[in-house]
Amino acid sequence: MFEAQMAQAALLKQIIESIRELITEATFEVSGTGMMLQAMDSSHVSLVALNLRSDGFQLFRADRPFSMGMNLNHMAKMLKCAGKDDTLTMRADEANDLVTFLFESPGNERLAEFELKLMDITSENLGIPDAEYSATVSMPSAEFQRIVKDLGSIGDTVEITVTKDDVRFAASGDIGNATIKCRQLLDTEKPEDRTLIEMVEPVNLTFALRYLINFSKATSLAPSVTIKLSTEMPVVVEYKLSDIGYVRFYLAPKIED
Amino acid sequence: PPGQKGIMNFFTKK
Repeated sequence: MFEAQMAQAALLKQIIESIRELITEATFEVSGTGMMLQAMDSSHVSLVALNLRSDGFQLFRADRPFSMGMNLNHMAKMLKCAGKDDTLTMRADEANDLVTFLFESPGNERLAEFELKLMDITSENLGIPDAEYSATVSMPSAEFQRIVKDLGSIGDTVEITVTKDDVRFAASGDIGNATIKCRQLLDTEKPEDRTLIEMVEPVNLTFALRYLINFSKATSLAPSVTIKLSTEMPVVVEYKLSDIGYVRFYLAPKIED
Repeated sequence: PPGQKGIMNFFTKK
């Protein structure tokens, strides 16, 4: 038996909305520690890792580890039916191939029950090493989204260069070139407005912009985004979900053969 | 696409 209650159904709705274009089907692994999902996009270039800790839920019960394969577009259809301030309760048991989403209005006057069919998904889980990164940049998530969208109108790829003074994003295309340079900014009123650059050694990497633009759909989930880079390694783009976990996106670099 | 590596080149299968 699995049962979990979230204060805001809107949170899970936003999470699924942010990843469903990248991965259409995925298996949620449920255990005593929480709900986890790891899936590659269909071209196997990027990877999404979602972790929702059990202590971030209002109620969490998983008697034994349990896998729930879901079509994320179908899941999104149901989550869209939740009211803005509804609570969400998820229930499933191994006896039937269904997960139930219960949406309850704040005054308890409306209770909606949606049952989603679970599916068997064969997926390869990858072990992600706990690596030290050469450079870590934290910046407002809206700023990162603006940069990748702006550069997406110029070129297909972005060259990211981190030095101790700044992080540079550069793109080139048929119409010309663009470079956006962000300096470290620590003296801000709100911590989430900071741009923080931690550099062990300078890095310079190139990535396909369309994936980064896709990752930035998670912007509304967190005010700040953390980008971790090491030479010839996938970039990590992390959105922290306050009090419950994170969504991490990994993207393999483009490397000259 | 040229030069685009797959993510499985970097992370091992569990």
